[in-house]
Amino acid sequence: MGRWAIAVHGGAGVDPNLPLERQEEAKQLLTRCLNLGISALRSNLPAIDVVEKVVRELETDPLFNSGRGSALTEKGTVEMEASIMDGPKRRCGAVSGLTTVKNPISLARLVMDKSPHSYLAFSGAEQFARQQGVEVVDNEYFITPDNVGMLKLAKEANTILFDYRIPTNGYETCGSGVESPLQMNGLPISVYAPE
Amino acid sequence: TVGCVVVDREGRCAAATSTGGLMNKMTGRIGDSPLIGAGTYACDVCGVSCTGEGEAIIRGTLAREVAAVMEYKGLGLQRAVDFVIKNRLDEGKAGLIAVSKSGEVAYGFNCNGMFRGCATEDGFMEVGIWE
Repeated sequence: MGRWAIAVHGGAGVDPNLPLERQEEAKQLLTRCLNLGISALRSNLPAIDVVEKVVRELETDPLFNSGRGSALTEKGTVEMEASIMDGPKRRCGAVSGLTTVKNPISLARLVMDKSPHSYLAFSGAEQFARQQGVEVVDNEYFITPDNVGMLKLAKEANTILFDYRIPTNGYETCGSGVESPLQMNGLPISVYAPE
Repeated sequence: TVGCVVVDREGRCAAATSTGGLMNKMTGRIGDSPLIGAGTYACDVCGVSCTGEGEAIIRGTLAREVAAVMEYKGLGLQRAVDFVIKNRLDEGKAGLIAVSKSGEVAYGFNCNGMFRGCATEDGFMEVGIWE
């Protein structure tokens, strides 16, 4: 009998000026998800069910870039994607271009378990979701005020951003800083709230 | 992007990754997270989930690479993660989490931070953001 182990992540590339309370929020969510996975492992749930359970929790919480709280496209909409893989027989499932499926990872699991394919995308994936009866919601459900603000910043800087959150508070006070040529992820460093 | 990797008491590994992609991305853009072997991979050796600059992760087939260097170079989990982060990303910025069938857990990243948490059955538990 081996020993279990678990790891979770919420994205790489973190805004160096992320306010402490946001850092604390992130740590609490990560701890909650670890504990969710640990109690499932202690109840001898198989690894494939544990990873799906934990990622569903991360998708439902708006803090990280997935499910509710997803990054926005140039049009201000949400298009989500996910994949899951079971080591023993290397079975796998993946979805892309989802706009209404509340938990993309569970649809990826259904692609693995209930379809003859390993990857479905856009309208085909949405159609499969309805066939399988998974929970669907309006696209607005996934859009948060924070991300609407982030998209505005990204458009003003004419850039594409990956995983991090620019602090919502303090932004208006730091714009007066001397315009430094230094860029962070395509945005002028002066955008960030000084420590 | 969010992810979870697990090995259970039977030594079975699994990996899952989910994302909204990049802020201000073009509609129709597909990143690394749904691509098996790039953002997500699991076999009977390990389970891996990646995050960061999708285009770099795809080009480096990052998740599969961890399993490959374990299989073909005989590296342990943490050394495999360190090798892949150091040698397979070119100038790209990314991070990943991984577990091995023997109950180890590891992570690595070459950017300024990664939201991550890990725990093992012998009581180890860590939650962090920065280096």
